[in-house]
Amino acid sequence: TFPRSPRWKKEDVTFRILNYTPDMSQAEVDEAITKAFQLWSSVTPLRFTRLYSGEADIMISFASGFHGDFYSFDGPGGTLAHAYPPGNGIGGDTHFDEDEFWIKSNTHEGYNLFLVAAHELGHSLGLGHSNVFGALMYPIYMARDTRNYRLPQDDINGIQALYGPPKESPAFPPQEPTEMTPAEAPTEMSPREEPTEVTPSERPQDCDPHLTFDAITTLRGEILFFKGSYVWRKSPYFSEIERDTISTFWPSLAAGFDAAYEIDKKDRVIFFKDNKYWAVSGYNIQPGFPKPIQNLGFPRSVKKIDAAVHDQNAKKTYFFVGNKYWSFDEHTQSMERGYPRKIAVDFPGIGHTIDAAFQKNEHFYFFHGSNQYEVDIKNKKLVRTMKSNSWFDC
Amino acid sequence: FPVAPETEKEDMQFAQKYLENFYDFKEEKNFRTTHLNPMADKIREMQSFFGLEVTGELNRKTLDMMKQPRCGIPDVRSYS
Repeated sequence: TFPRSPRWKKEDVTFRILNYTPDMSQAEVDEAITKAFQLWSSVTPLRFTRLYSGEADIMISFASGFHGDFYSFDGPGGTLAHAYPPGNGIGGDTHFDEDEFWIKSNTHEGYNLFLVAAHELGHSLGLGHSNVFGALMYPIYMARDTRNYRLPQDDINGIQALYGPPKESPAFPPQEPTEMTPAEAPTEMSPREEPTEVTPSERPQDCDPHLTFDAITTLRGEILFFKGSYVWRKSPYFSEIERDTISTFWPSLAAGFDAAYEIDKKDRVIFFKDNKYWAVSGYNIQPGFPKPIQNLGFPRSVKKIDAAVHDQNAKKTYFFVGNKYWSFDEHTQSMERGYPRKIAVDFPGIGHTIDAAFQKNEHFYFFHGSNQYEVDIKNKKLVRTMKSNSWFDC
Repeated sequence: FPVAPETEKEDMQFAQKYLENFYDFKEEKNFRTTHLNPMADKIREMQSFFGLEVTGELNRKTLDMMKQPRCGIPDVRSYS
Protein backbone atom coordinates (compact mmCIF):
# COMPACT_ATOMS: atom_id res chain seq x y z
CA THR A 1 0.00 0.00 0.00
CA PHE A 2 0.95 3.65 -0.01
CA PRO A 3 2.40 5.39 3.02
CA ARG A 4 -0.30 5.56 5.75
CA SER A 5 -2.33 3.07 3.69
CA PRO A 6 -4.98 5.37 2.24
CA ARG A 7 -8.18 3.45 1.31
CA TRP A 8 -11.80 4.21 0.43
CA LYS A 9 -13.82 4.38 3.68
CA LYS A 10 -16.90 3.01 1.90
CA GLU A 11 -17.80 0.01 -0.24
CA ASP A 12 -19.63 1.89 -2.98
CA VAL A 13 -17.06 3.64 -5.13
CA THR A 14 -17.99 5.62 -8.23
CA PHE A 15 -16.05 6.04 -11.46
CA ARG A 16 -16.42 8.07 -14.62
CA ILE A 17 -14.71 7.78 -18.01
CA LEU A 18 -14.03 11.35 -19.08
CA ASN A 19 -12.72 10.72 -22.60
CA TYR A 20 -11.58 8.00 -24.98
CA THR A 21 -8.49 6.98 -26.91
CA PRO A 22 -8.82 6.93 -30.71
CA ASP A 23 -6.84 3.67 -30.73
CA MET A 24 -9.86 1.58 -29.75
CA SER A 25 -13.64 1.76 -30.10
CA GLN A 26 -15.52 3.30 -27.17
CA ALA A 27 -17.20 -0.04 -26.55
CA GLU A 28 -13.77 -1.72 -26.31
CA VAL A 29 -12.56 0.92 -23.85
CA ASP A 30 -15.72 0.55 -21.75
CA GLU A 31 -15.29 -3.22 -21.80
CA ALA A 32 -11.62 -3.09 -20.80
CA ILE A 33 -12.26 -0.73 -17.88
CA THR A 34 -15.40 -2.53 -16.70
CA LYS A 35 -13.50 -5.82 -16.74
CA ALA A 36 -10.65 -4.22 -14.79
CA PHE A 37 -13.05 -3.07 -12.09
CA GLN A 38 -14.63 -6.54 -11.98
CA LEU A 39 -11.20 -8.00 -11.23
CA TRP A 40 -11.06 -6.01 -7.98
CA SER A 41 -14.72 -6.27 -7.02
CA SER A 42 -14.60 -10.05 -7.33
CA VAL A 43 -12.10 -10.31 -4.46
CA THR A 44 -13.35 -7.50 -2.16
CA PRO A 45 -16.68 -6.14 -0.82
CA LEU A 46 -16.26 -3.12 -3.10
CA ARG A 47 -18.98 -2.17 -5.57
CA PHE A 48 -18.27 0.15 -8.50
CA THR A 49 -20.88 2.38 -10.05
CA ARG A 50 -20.35 4.28 -13.27
CA LEU A 51 -21.34 7.93 -13.44
CA TYR A 52 -21.79 9.81 -16.70
CA SER A 53 -21.60 13.33 -15.29
CA GLY A 54 -20.36 15.22 -12.24
CA GLU A 55 -17.57 14.24 -9.87
CA ALA A 56 -16.84 10.54 -9.35
CA ASP A 57 -14.33 9.06 -6.92
CA ILE A 58 -12.23 7.67 -9.77
CA MET A 59 -12.05 9.95 -12.81
CA ILE A 60 -10.51 8.13 -15.79
CA SER A 61 -8.95 9.99 -18.71
CA PHE A 62 -6.49 9.78 -21.61
CA ALA A 63 -3.98 12.59 -21.97
CA SER A 64 -0.45 13.17 -23.25
CA GLY A 65 2.51 15.25 -22.07
CA PHE A 66 1.57 17.90 -19.48
CA HIS A 67 -2.02 17.27 -18.48
CA GLY A 68 -2.68 19.40 -15.44
CA ASP A 69 -0.97 17.48 -12.67
CA PHE A 70 2.68 17.55 -11.64
CA TYR A 71 3.54 14.35 -13.48
CA SER A 72 3.64 14.95 -17.22
CA PHE A 73 3.70 11.99 -19.56
CA ASP A 74 6.78 11.27 -21.64
CA GLY A 75 5.67 10.30 -25.15
CA PRO A 76 5.64 6.77 -26.50
CA GLY A 77 7.13 4.10 -24.21
CA GLY A 78 8.52 4.86 -20.76
CA THR A 79 5.63 5.79 -18.50
CA LEU A 80 2.33 4.31 -19.78
CA ALA A 81 -0.10 5.59 -17.14
CA HIS A 82 -0.40 6.62 -13.50
CA ALA A 83 -3.05 6.86 -10.81
CA TYR A 84 -3.51 8.48 -7.42
CA PRO A 85 -4.22 6.73 -4.12
CA PRO A 86 -7.72 7.06 -2.60
CA GLY A 87 -8.60 10.58 -1.47
CA ASN A 88 -10.54 13.70 -2.37
CA GLY A 89 -10.08 15.65 -5.57
CA ILE A 90 -7.42 14.01 -7.71
CA GLY A 91 -7.31 11.09 -5.26
CA GLY A 92 -8.22 7.84 -7.05
CA ASP A 93 -7.99 9.40 -10.51
CA THR A 94 -6.36 7.39 -13.31
CA HIS A 95 -4.56 8.86 -16.33
CA PHE A 96 -3.48 6.94 -19.45
CA ASP A 97 -0.76 8.29 -21.75
CA GLU A 98 -2.43 8.95 -25.10
CA ASP A 99 0.98 8.83 -26.79
CA GLU A 100 0.94 5.06 -26.28
CA PHE A 101 -0.93 2.77 -28.67
CA TRP A 102 -3.75 1.14 -26.71
CA ILE A 103 -5.03 -2.28 -27.78
CA LYS A 104 -7.71 -4.73 -26.78
CA SER A 105 -5.72 -7.94 -27.02
CA ASN A 106 -2.14 -8.96 -27.58
CA THR A 107 -2.34 -9.79 -31.24
CA HIS A 108 -0.35 -6.76 -32.31
CA GLU A 109 2.00 -4.06 -31.08
CA GLY A 110 0.68 -1.85 -28.33
CA TYR A 111 -0.31 -1.94 -24.68
CA ASN A 112 -3.30 -3.92 -23.46
CA LEU A 113 -5.68 -1.37 -21.95
CA PHE A 114 -7.35 -3.91 -19.67
CA LEU A 115 -4.02 -4.94 -18.10
CA VAL A 116 -2.83 -1.38 -17.56
CA ALA A 117 -6.23 -0.24 -16.29
CA ALA A 118 -6.38 -3.14 -13.82
CA HIS A 119 -2.92 -2.13 -12.54
CA GLU A 120 -3.77 1.57 -12.26
CA LEU A 121 -7.10 0.89 -10.56
CA GLY A 122 -5.10 -1.09 -8.02
CA HIS A 123 -3.43 2.23 -7.18
CA SER A 124 -6.80 4.04 -7.21
CA LEU A 125 -7.91 1.58 -4.51
CA GLY A 126 -4.76 2.05 -2.44
CA LEU A 127 -2.21 -0.53 -3.63
CA GLY A 128 1.42 0.43 -4.23
CA HIS A 129 3.85 -1.55 -6.40
CA SER A 130 4.74 -5.15 -5.83
CA ASN A 131 8.21 -6.54 -6.50
CA VAL A 132 6.74 -9.99 -7.06
CA PHE A 133 7.51 -10.77 -10.70
CA GLY A 134 4.23 -11.60 -12.43
CA ALA A 135 2.05 -9.73 -9.93
CA LEU A 136 -0.41 -7.31 -11.50
CA MET A 137 1.03 -4.52 -9.36
CA TYR A 138 4.58 -5.15 -10.62
CA PRO A 139 5.70 -1.77 -11.99
CA ILE A 140 6.84 -3.00 -15.43
CA TYR A 141 4.34 -3.78 -18.20
CA MET A 142 4.21 -7.46 -19.17
CA ALA A 143 2.03 -8.54 -22.08
CA ARG A 144 0.05 -11.65 -21.22
CA ASP A 145 -3.05 -13.55 -22.27
CA THR A 146 -5.99 -11.66 -20.84
CA ARG A 147 -8.83 -13.89 -21.98
CA ASN A 148 -9.18 -15.69 -18.67
CA TYR A 149 -6.98 -13.44 -16.64
CA ARG A 150 -6.97 -14.23 -12.92
CA LEU A 151 -5.67 -11.87 -10.26
CA PRO A 152 -2.35 -13.20 -8.87
CA GLN A 153 -2.36 -14.13 -5.19
CA ASP A 154 0.03 -11.33 -4.24
CA ASP A 155 -2.49 -8.75 -5.50
CA ILE A 156 -5.40 -10.50 -3.77
CA ASN A 157 -3.43 -10.46 -0.51
CA GLY A 158 -2.72 -6.76 -0.94
CA ILE A 159 -6.24 -5.62 -1.73
CA GLN A 160 -7.80 -7.81 0.94
CA ALA A 161 -5.41 -6.36 3.50
CA LEU A 162 -7.16 -3.06 2.75
CA TYR A 163 -10.79 -4.14 2.23
CA GLY A 164 -11.16 -7.76 3.33
CA PRO A 165 -12.69 -10.55 1.22
CA PRO A 166 -15.96 -10.27 -0.74
CA LYS A 167 -19.27 -10.71 1.02
CA GLU A 168 -21.30 -13.71 -0.12
CA SER A 169 -23.40 -11.64 -2.58
CA PRO A 170 -21.73 -10.89 -5.91
CA ALA A 171 -19.63 -7.84 -5.10
CA PHE A 172 -20.11 -6.14 -8.41
CA PRO A 173 -23.71 -4.99 -8.91
CA PRO A 174 -25.27 -7.52 -11.28
CA GLN A 175 -24.46 -6.18 -14.71
CA GLU A 176 -24.78 -7.45 -18.16
CA PRO A 177 -21.94 -9.96 -17.92
CA THR A 178 -19.43 -8.47 -20.32
CA GLU A 179 -17.92 -11.52 -21.85
CA MET A 180 -14.53 -10.58 -23.21
CA THR A 181 -15.10 -11.44 -26.83
CA PRO A 182 -12.52 -14.09 -27.34
CA ALA A 183 -9.51 -12.18 -28.51
CA GLU A 184 -8.92 -12.79 -32.15
CA ALA A 185 -7.02 -16.00 -32.56
CA PRO A 186 -3.41 -14.96 -32.33
CA THR A 187 -2.40 -14.10 -35.84
CA GLU A 188 0.30 -16.22 -37.25
CA MET A 189 3.66 -14.79 -36.33
CA SER A 190 4.86 -13.04 -39.43
CA PRO A 191 6.57 -15.87 -41.26
CA ARG A 192 10.30 -15.68 -40.95
CA GLU A 193 12.06 -14.67 -44.11
CA GLU A 194 12.98 -18.26 -44.78
CA PRO A 195 11.13 -21.13 -43.22
CA THR A 196 13.83 -22.54 -41.06
CA GLU A 197 13.87 -26.26 -40.73
CA VAL A 198 16.38 -25.87 -37.97
CA THR A 199 15.97 -29.19 -36.28
CA PRO A 200 15.83 -28.66 -32.53
CA SER A 201 19.22 -29.97 -31.52
CA GLU A 202 21.23 -30.09 -28.38
CA ARG A 203 23.39 -27.05 -27.86
CA PRO A 204 26.93 -28.13 -28.85
CA GLN A 205 29.35 -28.38 -25.95
CA ASP A 206 31.51 -25.26 -25.56
CA CYS A 207 34.71 -27.32 -25.37
CA ASP A 208 33.95 -29.90 -28.02
CA PRO A 209 37.28 -30.05 -29.92
CA HIS A 210 35.33 -30.50 -33.17
CA LEU A 211 33.14 -27.43 -32.59
CA THR A 212 32.63 -25.33 -35.75
CA PHE A 213 30.78 -22.04 -36.30
CA ASP A 214 28.46 -20.62 -38.97
CA ALA A 215 29.32 -16.97 -38.35
CA ILE A 216 31.11 -14.76 -35.83
CA THR A 217 31.00 -11.01 -35.25
CA THR A 218 32.01 -8.41 -32.73
CA LEU A 219 29.26 -6.25 -31.24
CA ARG A 220 30.04 -3.21 -29.07
CA GLY A 221 33.15 -4.79 -27.65
CA GLU A 222 31.72 -8.29 -27.30
CA ILE A 223 32.19 -11.30 -29.61
CA LEU A 224 29.15 -13.34 -30.72
CA PHE A 225 29.70 -16.89 -32.04
CA PHE A 226 26.77 -18.33 -34.05
CA LYS A 227 25.90 -21.95 -34.81
CA GLY A 228 22.42 -23.01 -35.92
CA SER A 229 20.02 -21.24 -33.57
CA TYR A 230 22.64 -20.86 -30.84
CA VAL A 231 24.83 -17.92 -29.81
CA TRP A 232 27.84 -17.89 -27.52
CA ARG A 233 28.59 -14.47 -26.14
CA LYS A 234 32.04 -13.47 -24.91
CA SER A 235 31.97 -10.15 -23.12
CA PRO A 236 34.83 -8.13 -21.61
CA TYR A 237 32.33 -7.13 -18.92
CA PHE A 238 31.71 -10.65 -17.63
CA SER A 239 34.11 -13.54 -17.06
CA GLU A 240 31.59 -16.22 -17.99
CA ILE A 241 30.64 -17.13 -21.56
CA GLU A 242 26.91 -16.41 -21.95
CA ARG A 243 24.90 -19.01 -23.89
CA ASP A 244 21.82 -17.76 -25.72
CA THR A 245 19.76 -18.35 -28.83
CA ILE A 246 19.44 -16.01 -31.79
CA SER A 247 15.74 -15.58 -31.05
CA THR A 248 16.66 -14.16 -27.63
CA PHE A 249 18.06 -11.08 -29.31
CA TRP A 250 16.37 -10.99 -32.74
CA PRO A 251 13.14 -13.03 -32.55
CA SER A 252 12.22 -12.35 -36.17
CA LEU A 253 15.54 -13.40 -37.67
CA ALA A 254 15.90 -16.93 -39.04
CA ALA A 255 18.47 -19.13 -37.36
CA GLY A 256 21.51 -20.36 -39.20
CA PHE A 257 23.45 -17.29 -40.32
CA ASP A 258 26.05 -17.74 -43.07
CA ALA A 259 28.10 -14.69 -42.12
CA ALA A 260 28.12 -11.58 -39.93
CA TYR A 261 30.28 -8.50 -39.40
CA GLU A 262 30.21 -5.26 -37.42
CA ILE A 263 30.80 -1.72 -38.64
CA ASP A 264 31.58 -0.32 -35.23
CA LYS A 265 31.64 3.32 -36.37
CA LYS A 266 27.98 2.96 -37.35
CA ASP A 267 27.09 0.74 -34.38
CA ARG A 268 25.77 -1.69 -36.94
CA VAL A 269 26.00 -5.47 -37.45
CA ILE A 270 25.18 -7.08 -40.80
CA PHE A 271 23.85 -10.66 -40.90
CA PHE A 272 23.81 -12.85 -44.00
CA LYS A 273 21.63 -15.84 -44.76
CA ASP A 274 21.40 -17.34 -48.24
CA ASN A 275 21.06 -14.50 -50.73
CA LYS A 276 19.81 -11.89 -48.22
CA TYR A 277 21.27 -9.64 -45.54
CA TRP A 278 19.91 -7.71 -42.56
CA ALA A 279 21.32 -4.74 -40.62
CA VAL A 280 20.80 -4.48 -36.85
CA SER A 281 21.75 -1.93 -34.25
CA GLY A 282 21.79 -3.66 -30.87
CA TYR A 283 18.47 -5.47 -30.69
CA ASN A 284 16.82 -3.37 -33.41
CA ILE A 285 16.56 -4.61 -36.98
CA GLN A 286 16.93 -1.62 -39.29
CA PRO A 287 13.93 -0.86 -41.48
CA GLY A 288 14.04 -1.88 -45.14
CA PHE A 289 15.83 -5.17 -44.56
CA PRO A 290 16.39 -7.90 -45.66
CA LYS A 291 18.00 -6.89 -48.95
CA PRO A 292 19.42 -9.11 -51.72
CA ILE A 293 23.19 -9.58 -51.53
CA GLN A 294 23.39 -8.46 -55.17
CA ASN A 295 22.81 -4.95 -53.77
CA LEU A 296 26.40 -5.14 -52.53
CA GLY A 297 27.71 -5.89 -56.00
CA PHE A 298 27.84 -9.70 -56.03
CA PRO A 299 27.20 -11.34 -59.41
CA ARG A 300 24.02 -13.40 -59.74
CA SER A 301 26.14 -16.54 -59.69
CA VAL A 302 26.83 -15.95 -55.97
CA LYS A 303 23.91 -17.45 -54.05
CA LYS A 304 25.32 -17.07 -50.54
CA ILE A 305 28.52 -16.05 -48.83
CA ASP A 306 30.64 -18.10 -46.41
CA ALA A 307 32.08 -15.39 -44.17
CA ALA A 308 32.62 -11.65 -43.85
CA VAL A 309 34.93 -9.44 -41.85
CA HIS A 310 35.23 -5.65 -41.64
CA ASP A 311 38.66 -3.99 -41.50
CA GLN A 312 37.83 -1.00 -39.31
CA ASN A 313 41.02 0.87 -40.15
CA ALA A 314 40.93 0.41 -43.91
CA LYS A 315 37.12 0.82 -43.91
CA LYS A 316 36.84 -2.20 -46.16
CA THR A 317 34.84 -5.37 -45.74
CA TYR A 318 36.07 -8.72 -47.07
CA PHE A 319 33.52 -11.25 -48.24
CA PHE A 320 34.61 -14.89 -48.61
CA VAL A 321 32.92 -17.17 -51.14
CA GLY A 322 34.46 -20.56 -51.84
CA ASN A 323 38.20 -20.14 -52.42
CA LYS A 324 37.84 -16.48 -53.45
CA TYR A 325 37.14 -13.19 -51.70
CA TRP A 326 35.80 -9.74 -52.55
CA SER A 327 36.74 -6.37 -51.02
CA PHE A 328 33.87 -3.92 -50.41
CA ASP A 329 34.75 -0.24 -49.98
CA GLU A 330 32.53 1.17 -47.21
CA HIS A 331 33.22 4.72 -48.42
CA THR A 332 32.08 4.24 -51.99
CA GLN A 333 29.66 1.51 -50.94
CA SER A 334 30.83 -0.64 -53.83
CA MET A 335 33.03 -3.64 -54.55
CA GLU A 336 36.62 -2.76 -55.29
CA ARG A 337 37.96 -3.36 -58.77
CA GLY A 338 40.15 -6.41 -59.44
CA TYR A 339 38.08 -8.72 -57.26
CA PRO A 340 37.34 -11.51 -56.59
CA ARG A 341 40.86 -12.71 -55.83
CA LYS A 342 42.08 -16.07 -54.52
CA ILE A 343 42.19 -16.33 -50.74
CA ALA A 344 45.28 -18.56 -50.85
CA VAL A 345 47.21 -15.94 -52.85
CA ASP A 346 46.55 -12.96 -50.55
CA PHE A 347 46.35 -14.82 -47.24
CA PRO A 348 49.24 -17.32 -47.36
CA GLY A 349 48.66 -20.31 -45.12
CA ILE A 350 44.89 -20.10 -45.51
CA GLY A 351 44.60 -22.59 -48.31
CA HIS A 352 40.87 -23.35 -48.10
CA THR A 353 37.39 -21.90 -47.69
CA ILE A 354 36.47 -19.84 -44.62
CA ASP A 355 33.39 -20.56 -42.46
CA ALA A 356 33.50 -17.45 -40.28
CA ALA A 357 35.72 -14.45 -39.52
CA PHE A 358 36.02 -11.46 -37.25
CA GLN A 359 38.51 -8.74 -36.45
CA LYS A 360 40.00 -7.98 -33.05
CA ASN A 361 43.05 -5.90 -32.06
CA GLU A 362 44.72 -5.57 -35.47
CA HIS A 363 44.16 -9.27 -36.24
CA PHE A 364 41.72 -11.19 -38.38
CA TYR A 365 40.52 -14.50 -37.03
CA PHE A 366 39.51 -16.94 -39.76
CA PHE A 367 37.63 -20.13 -38.94
CA HIS A 368 37.62 -23.28 -41.02
CA GLY A 369 36.06 -26.36 -39.46
CA SER A 370 37.37 -26.77 -35.93
CA ASN A 371 40.50 -24.71 -36.64
CA GLN A 372 41.07 -21.00 -36.25
CA TYR A 373 43.78 -18.90 -37.95
CA GLU A 374 45.06 -15.65 -36.51
CA VAL A 375 46.26 -13.32 -39.28
CA ASP A 376 48.08 -10.03 -38.94
CA ILE A 377 45.94 -7.50 -40.81
CA LYS A 378 48.76 -5.28 -42.03
CA ASN A 379 50.85 -7.91 -43.79
CA LYS A 380 48.16 -10.59 -44.04
CA LYS A 381 50.65 -13.03 -42.50
CA LEU A 382 49.41 -16.09 -40.62
CA VAL A 383 50.48 -15.66 -36.98
CA ARG A 384 49.19 -18.87 -35.37
CA THR A 385 46.63 -21.63 -35.60
CA MET A 386 44.26 -22.52 -32.72
CA LYS A 387 41.10 -24.54 -32.05
CA SER A 388 37.91 -22.74 -33.08
CA ASN A 389 36.65 -22.58 -29.49
CA SER A 390 39.87 -21.22 -27.98
CA TRP A 391 37.88 -18.13 -26.89
CA PHE A 392 35.80 -20.23 -24.53
CA ASP A 393 38.68 -20.75 -22.06
CA CYS A 394 38.39 -24.53 -22.34
CA PHE B 1 24.06 -5.76 -25.06
CA PRO B 2 26.47 -3.05 -23.92
CA VAL B 3 25.25 0.41 -24.75
CA ALA B 4 26.75 2.05 -27.82
CA PRO B 5 29.56 4.21 -26.27
CA GLU B 6 28.24 7.62 -27.27
CA THR B 7 25.01 6.94 -25.40
CA GLU B 8 26.65 6.44 -22.00
CA LYS B 9 26.24 10.06 -20.95
CA GLU B 10 22.63 10.04 -22.10
CA ASP B 11 22.13 6.85 -20.12
CA MET B 12 23.45 8.46 -16.96
CA GLN B 13 20.99 11.32 -17.43
CA PHE B 14 18.22 8.86 -18.19
CA ALA B 15 19.03 6.86 -15.07
CA GLN B 16 19.08 9.97 -12.90
CA LYS B 17 15.66 11.01 -14.18
CA TYR B 18 14.38 7.46 -13.60
CA LEU B 19 15.62 7.43 -10.01
CA GLU B 20 14.16 10.89 -9.39
CA ASN B 21 10.78 9.74 -10.74
CA PHE B 22 10.56 6.36 -9.09
CA TYR B 23 13.05 6.20 -6.23
CA ASP B 24 12.88 9.66 -4.70
CA PHE B 25 16.43 10.50 -5.74
CA LYS B 26 17.33 14.13 -5.14
CA GLU B 27 20.54 15.33 -6.68
CA GLU B 28 22.70 16.85 -3.91
CA LYS B 29 23.18 20.48 -4.88
CA ASN B 30 25.89 21.21 -2.29
CA PHE B 31 29.24 19.67 -3.10
CA ARG B 32 30.03 18.72 0.48
CA THR B 33 28.27 15.46 -0.06
CA THR B 34 30.37 12.56 1.12
CA HIS B 35 28.99 10.35 -1.58
CA LEU B 36 31.27 9.91 -4.56
CA ASN B 37 28.33 8.59 -6.46
CA PRO B 38 25.13 9.94 -4.85
CA MET B 39 23.08 7.79 -7.21
CA ALA B 40 24.70 4.53 -6.03
CA ASP B 41 22.37 4.10 -3.06
CA LYS B 42 19.30 4.65 -5.18
CA ILE B 43 20.61 2.32 -7.87
CA ARG B 44 21.09 -0.31 -5.15
CA GLU B 45 17.51 0.30 -3.96
CA MET B 46 16.14 -0.14 -7.48
CA GLN B 47 18.30 -3.23 -8.13
CA SER B 48 17.09 -4.74 -4.89
CA PHE B 49 13.43 -4.02 -5.76
CA PHE B 50 13.73 -5.79 -9.11
CA GLY B 51 15.85 -8.65 -7.81
CA LEU B 52 18.91 -7.62 -9.83
CA GLU B 53 22.46 -8.10 -8.56
CA VAL B 54 22.87 -5.22 -6.08
CA THR B 55 26.04 -3.46 -7.22
CA GLY B 56 25.16 0.23 -7.07
CA GLU B 57 26.59 0.47 -10.59
CA LEU B 58 24.60 1.41 -13.64
CA ASN B 59 25.31 -1.82 -15.52
CA ARG B 60 23.58 -3.05 -18.63
CA LYS B 61 20.93 -5.18 -16.95
CA THR B 62 19.98 -2.32 -14.63
CA LEU B 63 19.71 0.09 -17.53
CA ASP B 64 17.67 -2.39 -19.56
CA MET B 65 15.24 -2.70 -16.64
CA MET B 66 14.97 1.10 -16.40
CA LYS B 67 14.04 1.27 -20.08
CA GLN B 68 11.10 -1.11 -19.80
CA PRO B 69 7.64 0.47 -20.29
CA ARG B 70 6.07 0.88 -16.85
CA CYS B 71 3.61 2.59 -14.54
CA GLY B 72 4.36 6.19 -13.62
CA ILE B 73 3.81 5.68 -9.89
CA PRO B 74 7.04 5.68 -7.83
CA ASP B 75 8.18 2.35 -6.39
CA VAL B 76 9.07 3.75 -3.00
CA ARG B 77 6.52 6.44 -2.19
CA SER B 78 3.25 7.84 -3.49
CA TYR B 79 2.92 11.07 -5.41
CA SER B 80 3.23 14.03 -3.07
